Amino acid sequence: SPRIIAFMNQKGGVGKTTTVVSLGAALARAGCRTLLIDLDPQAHVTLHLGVEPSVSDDGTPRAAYHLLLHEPAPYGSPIDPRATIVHARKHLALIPAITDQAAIETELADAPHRHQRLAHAIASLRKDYDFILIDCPPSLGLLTLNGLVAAQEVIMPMQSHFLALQGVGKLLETVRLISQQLNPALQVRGVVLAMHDEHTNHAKEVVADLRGFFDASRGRAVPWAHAEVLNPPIRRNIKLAECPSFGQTVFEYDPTCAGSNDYAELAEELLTQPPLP
Amino acid sequence: SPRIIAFMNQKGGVGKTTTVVSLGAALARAGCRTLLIDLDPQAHVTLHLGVEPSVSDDGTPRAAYHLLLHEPAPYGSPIDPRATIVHARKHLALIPAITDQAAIETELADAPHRHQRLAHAIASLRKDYDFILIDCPPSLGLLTLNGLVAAQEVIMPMQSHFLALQGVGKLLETVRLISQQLNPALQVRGVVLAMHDEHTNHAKEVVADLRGFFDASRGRAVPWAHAEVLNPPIRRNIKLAECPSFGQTVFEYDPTCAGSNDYAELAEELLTQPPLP
Ligand SMILES: Nc1ncnc2c1ncn2[C@@H]1O[C@H](COP(=O)(O)OP(=O)(O)OP(=O)(O)O)[C@@H](O)[C@H]1O
Ligand SMILES: Nc1ncnc2c1ncn2[C@@H]1O[C@H](COP(=O)(O)OP(=O)(O)OP(=O)(O)O)[C@@H](O)[C@H]1O
Ligand SMILES: [Mg+2]
Ligand SMILES: [Mg+2]
Repeated sequence: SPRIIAFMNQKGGVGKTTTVVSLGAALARAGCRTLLIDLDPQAHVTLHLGVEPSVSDDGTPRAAYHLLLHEPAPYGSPIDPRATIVHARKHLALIPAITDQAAIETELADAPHRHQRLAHAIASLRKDYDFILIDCPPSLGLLTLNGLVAAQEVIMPMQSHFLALQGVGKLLETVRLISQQLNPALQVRGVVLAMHDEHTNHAKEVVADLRGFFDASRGRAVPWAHAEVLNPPIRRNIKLAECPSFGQTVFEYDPTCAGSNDYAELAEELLTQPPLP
Repeated sequence: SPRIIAFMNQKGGVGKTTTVVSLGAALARAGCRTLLIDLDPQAHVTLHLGVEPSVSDDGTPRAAYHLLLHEPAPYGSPIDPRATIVHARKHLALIPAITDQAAIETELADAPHRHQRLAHAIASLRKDYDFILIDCPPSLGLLTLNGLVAAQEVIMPMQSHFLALQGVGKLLETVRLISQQLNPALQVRGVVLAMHDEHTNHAKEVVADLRGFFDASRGRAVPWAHAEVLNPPIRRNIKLAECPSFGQTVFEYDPTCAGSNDYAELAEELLTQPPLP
């Protein structure tokens, strides 16, 4: 049965998409059958991999959008989520986003089971994958909530900056709400430090603060009781900002750069971790 | 009469707050009477300057929040916006944010003149200042729209990354809509490049793309017809990420670092620019 991980942080530009694509690519290269779900109307996972965001004009299911909006049986005819899947790379599949997806939060607002749409949609294809990674938009709206309800684990990419720490509490409270009301299985796996300036004291202090916070949460009845700062931190590396403009993963663009090394190591960490209780 | 500039970009973490605080501080140090307006429920300008976000419990006007929600005459009694102003530094005043401001978008949604609340609120105090800089949240919602309706100029901080370019079109269309429907005086002054990795080819290519786009817009009937990529780009400098944790501007924290130099130069650029037509 797969590990389903939502990558969320309502702050923008913190490395969610870069982590989903690069970690996903690393897991695929290690032989894991990996599915990426692009839940963001910006369609950056889709763009990063060089896939055309599939704008539907004939109503054919083409993207996460259709899965989320489609009326489940018995009101609508079932659609096969496999029809939306694009084979992006070897072992790396993608349910792409389309940029109309922005309207979706309004369209879904009154739908029955509006928080469970993604969970229902992927129920039948879960068994085909070892890892399902969900890229969330920078908000705590309906798209992110669908990601959190569909997932078992949450990973939060964030920067090792003072202002980034200010938002963590609110993030964790959202996860707690979801775990209490909609998805009791949901737990926080941890934080990925993205764009890490490894030689600065500031970054080290922020990391120490975060680790201290998680250590103090052990044994509490909270969904982050087993959360960690994941290793390694992902160092700032211009190759990671460049490769999306070529529609390439960092491993295709520069397999020996720091970005490739760090994400390969992070994949290794994920593969060797004990399961969350 | 003051220059009123909104700093907007719906993408998160691109340097809006850092630019408002650092540019504001630079202008104040050059002797300009400068007012900063913190429109973001994250209250990061307020935090950065070491000001307590003023949570009101007795209804006394204390923050941008109260200005925006207050019923203007004749329905409500007029409140003096000066009552919300905090003197943060010499020549540097602040209308702080409070973190309940997040609810404001819902509260304001049905209010009369809901896009003009900020413009009305600052009408009487404009003459006290040379510069009014408005920090917008990372969204195109009601708070940002209030910022755009109150302003004469828009500056967009952004990163010199491929993915950052993808959002520029939408940003400019929003400004165009506002200038057509709500604020005909609104024009785009330009882009501030934040967290600029000056030695990489990628950054240079992104800057060239942006400049080419603006050059091609000269003479068109669009609010960015006179927009530029402002100089200098603001180099990535860890001091800019560190100083907020001490409640200090970068000039107080390290007056000779690259961050201080670049923002001082940017202030100089703003002071010597010809007015927008
Ligand atoms: N380790 C890194 N080194 C250098 N640049 C990076 C790194 N990680 C991400 N970037 C760049 O920083 C920018 C923001 O990253 P990314 O798009 O992954 O963040 P995000 O959290 O998904 O943003 P959004 O909230 O807009 O979805 C992108 O231009 C990306 O290419
Ligand atoms: N030139 C720079 N060099 C290094 N760090 C920077 C620089 N500019 C900003 N930062 C840091 O990057 C992070 C994001 O910057 P900032 O908060 O100014 O962006 P923002 O656009 O206001 O974000 P938000 O959308 O959340 O309001 C902060 O931690 C800030 O301290
Ligand atoms: Mg993203
Ligand atoms: Mg900000």
